[in-house]
Amino acid sequence: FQSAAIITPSAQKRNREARIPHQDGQRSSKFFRDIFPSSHPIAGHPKEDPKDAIVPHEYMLSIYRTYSAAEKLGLNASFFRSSKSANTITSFVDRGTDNLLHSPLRRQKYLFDVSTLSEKEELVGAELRIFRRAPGGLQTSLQRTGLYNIQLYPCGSNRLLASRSLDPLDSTKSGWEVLDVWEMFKVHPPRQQHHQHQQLCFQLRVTLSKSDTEVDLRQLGLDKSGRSQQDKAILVAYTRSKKRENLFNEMKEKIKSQRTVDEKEGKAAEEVSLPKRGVRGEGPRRRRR
Amino acid sequence: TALTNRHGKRHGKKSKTRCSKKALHVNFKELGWDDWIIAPLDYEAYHCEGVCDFPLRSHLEPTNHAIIQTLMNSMDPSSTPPSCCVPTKLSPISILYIDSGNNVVYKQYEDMVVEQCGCR
Repeated sequence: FQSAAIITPSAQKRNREARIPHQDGQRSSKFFRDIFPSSHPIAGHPKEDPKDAIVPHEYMLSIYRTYSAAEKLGLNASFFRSSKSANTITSFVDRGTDNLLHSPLRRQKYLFDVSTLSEKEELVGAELRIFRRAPGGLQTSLQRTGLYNIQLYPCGSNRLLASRSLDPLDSTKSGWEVLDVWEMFKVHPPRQQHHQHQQLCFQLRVTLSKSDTEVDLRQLGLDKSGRSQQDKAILVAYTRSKKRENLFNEMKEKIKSQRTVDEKEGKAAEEVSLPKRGVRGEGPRRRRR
Repeated sequence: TALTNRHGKRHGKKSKTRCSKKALHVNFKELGWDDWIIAPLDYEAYHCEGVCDFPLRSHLEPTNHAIIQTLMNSMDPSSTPPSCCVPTKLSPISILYIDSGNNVVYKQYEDMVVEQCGCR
């Protein structure tokens, strides 16, 4: 992500203050807190499991901040190279977990549900962003020369999708690795496992550049255990719609999906509360309308 | 009082304001949309208000039809309504929201802010 932020002097000052490191080294932005106060309904009630609370990644917040500032200056956000002329940028959060069968961790899978990606919109770019944590105590074994080679494959295929090199010195600091996966959408359109869920699956490995030996991904901070929502990998899809977007479309989609969730929960609750049939006088109680 | 007289305001008759851009502050939180819109929580959308009376001013960029309709209305108001004061130029805003799959989406929504008003 090229820094395209248009920062006004006052924001610069604010930004400098805002970089308040968390105990676990995670940076958070006061702007994030401005628009996402703890009283915000989304932050207030995490969906189902607190772990899955919907928290925007810093990358998405910075996109919003930069492009809305550009709009205020009368610039069209889609002119920014980083937006790839997209007018919609969607982030899908990784749903995979560590493959703990293998120790050391040689492969890492990333799984994304992209079913909400509209077929009516033209895909103009896609990238996988993976947060590499600072490896911490295991550092000693890494004192070696030569680059690491990060390689990305579609799951179940050994056709190399994307790769990038990593300097051992850089690997001692945390950072985001960005891999272009647009090809994946062209060659492997999302598989329809259930007609609602379209899954995209990636597999990652890291080798030593001079030889093909695979590295334990934990040493490079690529394991997933204990990650906050904002540290999970995201698949970012850049799309462009020719047709003018109707604001209410999102609303209708939201209401529809919420209704299906409610119906499912209602049905489940009913099944639990219904007494077994067969005993006279104990039939299901008629629900008061 | 003497000063206003000199400006030619007619006494006792409330003058209708001509078609122009007015403030309209939209608060997504008050609309109850903040369960899916992350940012912005509010923004200035503006709106167009006022009369399109004869003669139409050039900055209102009337269409030929609007000129004819306004002329007809000025000659016989009961036969033809005046032309309408509407947005003639709009600009987009960026919205960060949560879609139906609970993914965070940035989208640029067209036609969200009135830049100019005119008679149509």
